[in-house]
Amino acid sequence: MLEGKFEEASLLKKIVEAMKDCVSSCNFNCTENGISVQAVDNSRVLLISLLIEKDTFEEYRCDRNITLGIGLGSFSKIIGNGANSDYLTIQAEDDADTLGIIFEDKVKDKISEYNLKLLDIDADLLEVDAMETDATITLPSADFAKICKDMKTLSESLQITVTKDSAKFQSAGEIGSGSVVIKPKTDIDHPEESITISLDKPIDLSFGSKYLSDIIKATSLSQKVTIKLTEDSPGVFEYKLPSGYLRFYLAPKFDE
Amino acid sequence: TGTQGRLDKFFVVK
Repeated sequence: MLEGKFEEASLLKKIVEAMKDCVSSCNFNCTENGISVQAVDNSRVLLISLLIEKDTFEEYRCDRNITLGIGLGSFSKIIGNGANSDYLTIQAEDDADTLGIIFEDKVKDKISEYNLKLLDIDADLLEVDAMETDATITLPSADFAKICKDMKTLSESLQITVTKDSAKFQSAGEIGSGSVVIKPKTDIDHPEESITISLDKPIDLSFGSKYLSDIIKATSLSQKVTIKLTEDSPGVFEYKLPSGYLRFYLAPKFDE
Repeated sequence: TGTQGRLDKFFVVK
């Protein structure tokens, strides 16, 4: 049996909102250590890797490994029925064909229960764990979201170049061109505003703006985003959870 | 503005 209780429904809401426009359905793999998901979008350009560790939950138990096939649009509708501050418990029997979703209002004496029909999803898993990294940038997630939105007004591609002491984001299209350069900065009073850049090799990569638009839907999950880049390899965009992460692997564009 | 790559070019199936 699986039972996981979130202190606030808002966390699961944010996770599902960040995933549902990229993949319509995916398997949630539940073990005694927590819940993980790997899913690839239909065009096989963007991969989502989610880990919700056991410690994220107020209470967690999973007696036997369970795979829950979940339609994210339907899941989003049901979890949208709870208030952000409610306790949210997900519950499934070992051979369940539904997922129980229970909201508890912390003030009123009110409990709401829903059942989501589970799906049988056949999906392959990609080996993404052994990637090397040439450059790592950590910056405020809201800043990264604004850069992606601003550059998307110019072009369907965003070029990222990283040198020893700066990262440059630039786009060029029919109406013109633009660029944003960021440099490392330590803000002691507001550590969430700090920017770090570490570099083994200079980077010059281009990514599709429409996929970046999907990635930045995770902005509300974390104040920071970490971008790991390697020449001629997918970019990794990581939003940390209180215990775990939501990562996106985005295949780069290349010149013919 | 370049050709979009696919993940299958970079990662093998587990």
